[in-house]
Amino acid sequence: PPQTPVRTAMNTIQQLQMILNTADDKPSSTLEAYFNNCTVNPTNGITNRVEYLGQKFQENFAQAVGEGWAEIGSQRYKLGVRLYYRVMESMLKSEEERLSVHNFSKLLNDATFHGSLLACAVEVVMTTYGTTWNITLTSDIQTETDLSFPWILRVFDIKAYEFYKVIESFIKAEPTLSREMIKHMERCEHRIMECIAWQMDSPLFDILKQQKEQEDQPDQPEPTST
Amino acid sequence: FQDYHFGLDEGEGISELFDCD
Repeated sequence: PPQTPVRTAMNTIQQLQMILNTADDKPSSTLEAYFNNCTVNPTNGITNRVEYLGQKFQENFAQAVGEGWAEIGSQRYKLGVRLYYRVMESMLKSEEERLSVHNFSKLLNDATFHGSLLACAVEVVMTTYGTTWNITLTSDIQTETDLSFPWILRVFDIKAYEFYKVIESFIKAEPTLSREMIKHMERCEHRIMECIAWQMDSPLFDILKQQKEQEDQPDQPEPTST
Repeated sequence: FQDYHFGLDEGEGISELFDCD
């Protein structure tokens, strides 16, 4: 049968459910092994952050679409967390292979990395299920609320510049993403590059300033040992 | 991935982007 937009959407949802229905809500034994290999074990930081951001997500979701839909918000977040752990494991495996290192202490204790990775996973789930809701305010007034990107950045208080850093690695680490989802993530990238990363509170300006200062300094002699 | 433009250099990954190399 011909692919209609509804059929495509249903297929994408079924595919995501198939992958995540059997996935863990908590770090797998492989992830735990990576955490145990770290100089500073990141487990508590990671699980506390998942809990805290979950509360923020569910509050904001219910506020946006109505308290009656809070359970749906909870289900969406749960799927996002499963995808987050799945992609994290895949990323670490490929980094281990590429760099031949087993200790990812700095990366796994970086709050901006985790916040951005989790935001990316939740964005994929939210986009899969659709992010536009019609809310009835009174019996005859309806309004549309939009939970699509960059909504998740505001909810998690993530800088677009940090979110941008994880997109490409996320796509590489999750080969089951549909073509439509990759296009969506690419559109998020473009919006960040063209607009959001240049807003007043972006860390990009400090980074550019630091880069300029480094370039302006006379060449430093090489350190004797590294 | 056919239409996606990859920005990372070859041999570069998430570790470099978060200054972990």
